[in-house]
Amino acid sequence: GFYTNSSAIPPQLLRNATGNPWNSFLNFTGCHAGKKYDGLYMLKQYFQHFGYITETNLSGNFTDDFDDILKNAVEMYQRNFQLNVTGVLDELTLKHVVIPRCGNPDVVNGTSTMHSGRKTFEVSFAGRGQRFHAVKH
Amino acid sequence: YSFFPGEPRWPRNRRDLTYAFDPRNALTEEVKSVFSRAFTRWEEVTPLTFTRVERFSTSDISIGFYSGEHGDGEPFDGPMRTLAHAFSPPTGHFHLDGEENWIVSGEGGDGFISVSEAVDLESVAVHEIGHLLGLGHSSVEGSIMYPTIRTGRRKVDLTTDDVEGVQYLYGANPNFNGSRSPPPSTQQRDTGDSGAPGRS
Repeated sequence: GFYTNSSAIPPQLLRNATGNPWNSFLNFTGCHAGKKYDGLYMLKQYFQHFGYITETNLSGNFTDDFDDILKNAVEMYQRNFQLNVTGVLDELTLKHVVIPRCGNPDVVNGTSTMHSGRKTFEVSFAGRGQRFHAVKH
Repeated sequence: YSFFPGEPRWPRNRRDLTYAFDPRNALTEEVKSVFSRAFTRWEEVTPLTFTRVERFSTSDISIGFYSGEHGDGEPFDGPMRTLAHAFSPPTGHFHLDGEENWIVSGEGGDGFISVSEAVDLESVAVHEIGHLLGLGHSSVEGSIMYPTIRTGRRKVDLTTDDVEGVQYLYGANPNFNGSRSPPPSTQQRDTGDSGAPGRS
C-alpha cells in the first residue's frame, strides 16, 4: 500500500504487522564455526542470495553445520559492512543482517563488489639513485 | 562506490533516457511523482536526463510493483526483508515489492518517519536508480548505494561517494557546481511519538 505519511497507515495494519521474518536470525547470536545449530541452513540461504555463498557451493543443499563456507561468508559480510571481522555471528553482525535491504547481491561470482571504488592516488618516492612510482586503486 | 562487473553503463548516444510505469499497477500521480524526484537527484549531477513516457514496452527504464515471483527469477519475499531490485545498464528493469507499506510523502531531505513498519519509497527509488545507471553497492555507510535501509528512515540525498561513482561513469552535469542543494534539516517527519529510528 501507499501512504502519504506514517500516520495515514491504518492502525489495524500496524497492529497486525508481524515484523521482519529475518529477525529470527538474531537467535543465532554467538554461533561460531565447528558447531551445528537448528535452522542455520536458512542463514546460508540468505548469504547465498546476496552472493556471499556461490551457487556452486553445495548447490543450495545446505546443512545446519557452521562450516568453513559459512564462516567465509560471514567474514566477507563483515568486511563489506566494515564490522569486526571475526567469522562469528556476533550481535552487531546479525543486527546488520536483519535490516531490510536491496535485493541486488553484494558479491558477484565470489568477488565482493563493495570495495572497488576508484579513488586513485599516486605516491612517488624520489630516493637516492632509484625512483619508485606507485598507483593505488 | 562500486560498479557491476565489466562496468556496464548507458552508451554515449543514450543520455536522454525515458521511463514508464507498468500500467497494471495503476499508480497515482502522487506515487509517480516520487520517482520523478528520485530521478532528478541523479539528473542534477550527471549529463543524463530522464523523461516519463506512457509506453511501458518501449521505454528505456520500466518500473513496476510486484509480489512474489514476477518473471525474472528473483521473487519478492513479502513485507520487509528485500524491498526492491534493479538491473544493470542497459536493461532498465526496476522492480519493487508490492507487499511493503510505502510512504510517498515528498517533503524535505533525509530524516525519519515515525513507524518502523513502513519504508520511504523515494529512498528506495534513489538507490535503485543508482543500479540502473551502473552503480553497485557501496560499503560507505550513509551513502545512497549502501545496501540496507533502516525502516523508519528517509535517505534521499546523494553523498560524495555516490556522486563520484556516477560521475566516473558519465561525467558531471555541466551545471553541477560540485555541491548539491543543501539537504533540508533533518527533522521529525511526522508528529507521532519519538520517531522510531528503525529496527536496529
